[in-house]
Amino acid sequence: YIRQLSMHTFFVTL
Amino acid sequence: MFEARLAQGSIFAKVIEGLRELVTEATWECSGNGITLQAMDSSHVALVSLVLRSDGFETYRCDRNMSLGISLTSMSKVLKMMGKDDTLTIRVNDDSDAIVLSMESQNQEEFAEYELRLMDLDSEHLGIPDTDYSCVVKMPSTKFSRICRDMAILGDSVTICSTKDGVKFGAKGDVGQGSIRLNQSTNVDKEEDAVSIELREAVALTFAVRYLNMFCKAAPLSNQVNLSMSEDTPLMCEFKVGDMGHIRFYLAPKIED
Repeated sequence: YIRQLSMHTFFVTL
Repeated sequence: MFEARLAQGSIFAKVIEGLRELVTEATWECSGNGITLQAMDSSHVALVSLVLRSDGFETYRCDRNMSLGISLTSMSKVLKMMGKDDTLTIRVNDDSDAIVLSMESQNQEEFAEYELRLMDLDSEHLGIPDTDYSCVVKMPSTKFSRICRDMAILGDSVTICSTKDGVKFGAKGDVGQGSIRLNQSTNVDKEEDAVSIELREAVALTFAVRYLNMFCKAAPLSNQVNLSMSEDTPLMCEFKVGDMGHIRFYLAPKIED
């Protein structure tokens, strides 16, 4: 199964 | 007051066409340095970051910093009314809740002006870390567009494998599987036709091809695209906007569980 990661996994909200 | 004039209005139209499939509305940040925009798609899988520096405009005036919430869908429709050689001026008057787009034909015989209402948008701003990517692939943007279109026929995901010799795009799905391998160019007449790979470490990453195809809407802006990759890091897909700035798309990878 291939899971799509989110932008929030890598970049933090300022 | 904010006012920016672009002799080649078509460049701005291409920027909007490049963004509007991924994000339908976004907040433009205008300052003395230029215009920037950062936005995510609705599912927070991809992010776009646009920079248009003030010195790239024929005239540029920004008396105070402004955040302009704009419907890119509406702006795209308005910009379709622009002639291909028209000059474009973007203006926001003080205390106004609208952005004015003025288009002037090259022979100065036709002058059109449209107003778009500004929107109050809740926008989330993310910090994008400076990254030393393991691999940067530079290739013709038309070639990248064609590969992404072709890969979408085979499956939802495309795996990009890059080594020092070349880069391979592969997809598999219910109908079958396939891959395209590009070798690093050794001898090209025109730099814009070249495929070049700067590599510190080989990478293999999987991405949703649907987003890559959305990024390719920005391909008409630039002959070349840069794909910057590191393991377990979002892809950065960059198109230059002339010598005035860039559009950078970031895409979170897919992982096998």
